[in-house]
Amino acid sequence: KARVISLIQMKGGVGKTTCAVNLAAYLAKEHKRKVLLIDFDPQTNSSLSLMSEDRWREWEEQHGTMADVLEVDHKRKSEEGFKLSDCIVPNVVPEIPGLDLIPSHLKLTFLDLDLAARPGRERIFGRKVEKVLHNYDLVLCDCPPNLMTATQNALYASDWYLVPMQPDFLSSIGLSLLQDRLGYLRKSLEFQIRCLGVVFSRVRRHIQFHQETMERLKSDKSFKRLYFFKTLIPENITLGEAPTEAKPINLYDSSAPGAEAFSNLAKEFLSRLEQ
Amino acid sequence: KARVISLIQMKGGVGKTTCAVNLAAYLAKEHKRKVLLIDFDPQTNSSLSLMSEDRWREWEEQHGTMADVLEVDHKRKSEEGFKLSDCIVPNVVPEIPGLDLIPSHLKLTFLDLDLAARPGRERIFGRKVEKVLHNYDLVLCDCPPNLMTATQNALYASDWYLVPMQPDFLSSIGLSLLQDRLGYLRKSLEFQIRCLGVVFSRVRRHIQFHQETMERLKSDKSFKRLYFFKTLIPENITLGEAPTEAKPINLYDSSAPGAEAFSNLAKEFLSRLEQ
Ligand SMILES: Nc1ncnc2c1ncn2[C@@H]1O[C@H](COP(=O)(O)OP(=O)(O)OP(=O)(O)O)[C@@H](O)[C@H]1O
Ligand SMILES: Nc1ncnc2c1ncn2[C@@H]1O[C@H](COP(=O)(O)OP(=O)(O)OP(=O)(O)O)[C@@H](O)[C@H]1O
Ligand SMILES: [Mg+2]
Ligand SMILES: [Mg+2]
Repeated sequence: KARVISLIQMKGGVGKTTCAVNLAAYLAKEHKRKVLLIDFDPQTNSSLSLMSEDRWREWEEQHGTMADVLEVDHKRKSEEGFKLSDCIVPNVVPEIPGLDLIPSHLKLTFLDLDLAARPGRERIFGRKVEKVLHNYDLVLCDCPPNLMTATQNALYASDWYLVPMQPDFLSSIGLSLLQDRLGYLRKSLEFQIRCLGVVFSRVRRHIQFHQETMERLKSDKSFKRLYFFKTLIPENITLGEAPTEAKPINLYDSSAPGAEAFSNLAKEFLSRLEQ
Repeated sequence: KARVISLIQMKGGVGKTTCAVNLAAYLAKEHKRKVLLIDFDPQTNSSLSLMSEDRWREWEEQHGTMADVLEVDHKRKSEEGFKLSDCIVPNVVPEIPGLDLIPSHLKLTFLDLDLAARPGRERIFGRKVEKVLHNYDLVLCDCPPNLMTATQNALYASDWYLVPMQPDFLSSIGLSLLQDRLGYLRKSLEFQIRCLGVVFSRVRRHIQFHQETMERLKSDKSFKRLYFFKTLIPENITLGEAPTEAKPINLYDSSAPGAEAFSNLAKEFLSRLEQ
């Protein structure tokens, strides 16, 4: 049965989507894992990093998206509920046979208010994804920059969570805030989830205060039980360009510094899971 | 009476907070305007860009924050509701006499669910800020990277909104999504708000596809009624360092490229308002 890992961080723009997409691509291509990537963000960034806008429009029209899974798109509402397997895009990137995607939809923008009165609103996804877990080794959930209903659905169904973190001042404030709010959620939703670790991303090695921030966080007593991945994802513009061609970095330019970093991250990620 | 402007963008990490804080600082210091900056984001990034964590903790304990204004912090709940003026930090930065701040609180993290069943949940802030508008020339609202209840409260009370936008592929997708979802909100909440414009931020002039993205957006027919500010905010690490000393850029290092950009933005911002 697949292990489910959510990528979460309330701070925006730190590289959650970039990590989710490229990690999934290396795990599927280089490590031959069967991976399902799930886009929980109404901005559809993971989806549009792997498929063109036209292709996404066609797929959402004919097969559906996470808006159907979370039942806020009433086009396909049926009595027994929408089947999650219907909207899985198999082999979303032809060159990477083991990578499937469930795309998102901008209708998830007001999900919290749409589902506010619904009993068990944070369990809808978990119940449905359960039915397909036996088809995969790993499920990665790309979450929006908050801890609301979409992210709660992902966390409720997850075994682990991973925290991408940019080593700058405003992002580093977010780590203790995230731990605090996750503790609150864990108590209320009673889910068992463990932290797989923190991945420093968009790192500029030559900038003094990036180094200082990483040192400070690693030596901070309140984070001593957190695992900080040794692999650092550098700021590398090629990572920002790859989505324009709907390709992960290992297809767009496997010699770029960003590509090497994700190749190392995939190895470290697997060895962390196996511990 | 003050004009109210919200800085909004669903995409995370594009520079909403950096724009809100530094624009407010230039408008108050160089242009002698009386400015109230309001932090709607549970990450408290605007607050901690202008006050230290210790000072923030002391203020939230004794005077309150936006969590009190939006009535999710029950320490200070009273019959007639919490008075917004009680939690305004006057002259938050001593060297800039005209700049006041209402700090945020991490208790806003689950605001949407806390207020979901409350009648008029998106008007709570507007009713309260109305009472202090005569004390200011401008009110700037720094919003979280979503369009949920906190942002709806800001929009409902605003005359204009400003969209910071990083000229990269994933951010540029967000502009049409934002316009679409704002249209939906405007119809449902019936607020009158106009777009003051789009400010390109975190721009790297030497990167080809930043130039291409800006050209593409400006010439896109669906955005022909949008105003694109001529001032570009460059990627400038000094802007990321200034918050470590709880100072806006005009105090931290007024000769930095980021400082010059915000000086120009403040001028263009005022002339846009006066049109
Ligand atoms: N290591 C990197 N080097 C260069 N650019 C990067 C890197 N990581 C991410 N980016 C770029 O920075 C922007 C933000 O990254 P991304 O969208 O992955 O972050 P996010 O945390 O998912 O954002 P959001 O909070 O909006 O979901 C994107 O344009 C992306 O292409
Ligand atoms: N022009 C710039 N040059 C360099 N760094 C910048 C610039 N603008 C913002 N930053 C840095 O990038 C990070 C993200 O910016 P900021 O927090 O202002 O964005 P935001 O849109 O408010 O993010 P969020 O979506 O989390 O609220 C911060 O660490 C900030 O210091
Ligand atoms: Mg993302
Ligand atoms: Mg912000």
